[in-house]
Amino acid sequence: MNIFRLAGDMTHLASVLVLLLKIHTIKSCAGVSLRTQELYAIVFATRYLDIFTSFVSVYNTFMKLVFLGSSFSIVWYMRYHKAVHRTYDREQDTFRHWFLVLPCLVLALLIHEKFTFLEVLWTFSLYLEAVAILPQLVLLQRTRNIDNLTGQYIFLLGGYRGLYILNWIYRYFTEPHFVHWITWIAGLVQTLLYADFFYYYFLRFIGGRGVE
Amino acid sequence: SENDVTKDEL
Repeated sequence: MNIFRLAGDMTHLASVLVLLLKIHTIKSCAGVSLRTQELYAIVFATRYLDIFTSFVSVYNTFMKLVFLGSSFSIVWYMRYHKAVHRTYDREQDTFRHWFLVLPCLVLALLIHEKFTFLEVLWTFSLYLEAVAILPQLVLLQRTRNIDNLTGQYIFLLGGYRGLYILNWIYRYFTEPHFVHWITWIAGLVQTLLYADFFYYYFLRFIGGRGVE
Repeated sequence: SENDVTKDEL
């Protein structure tokens, strides 16, 4: 574990907590894409399949349970909780996210490190996570203004993988044989997709306005 | 194995 990866995990945890805070306390999911949340639930479900078979550390298992539990509960809240569901912007959240799942699965079947069931699904989760934010970014452009909590959620979610990139650079230089092109390229694509969001998000800080 | 190294990340 290095400072970049810890910062990345904490940023990811913070993003999930900010979203849970928004949904649980003010019972609102305005501006949040249910489709992105559904994709993230699939990402964690396919990435953490080894949670029961391989133990890395208490921290690792604990965080996996947190991400699994939070992503599925957010989807449940947005789908079935009456008050929260009412604030869900169904008409605007129309990105065909299932069209993202199949290409990622095909790509994982073609490009992976080992051709095993767990490894292919784990690789699939990497590819899917890279594009999972697209429905949210499309919704963002349609709903113009968003509230601060949603903006902070997206900022933290985009930042965590950026910190992971620093972690991979650090590990590449400090650990022999630490080379994982698939993880690195997927992580880079994922972070680059946030580029224009980061641009407007920082403008907001400079301009002191809401995220336009 | 070297691959297990990756799996120590979230």
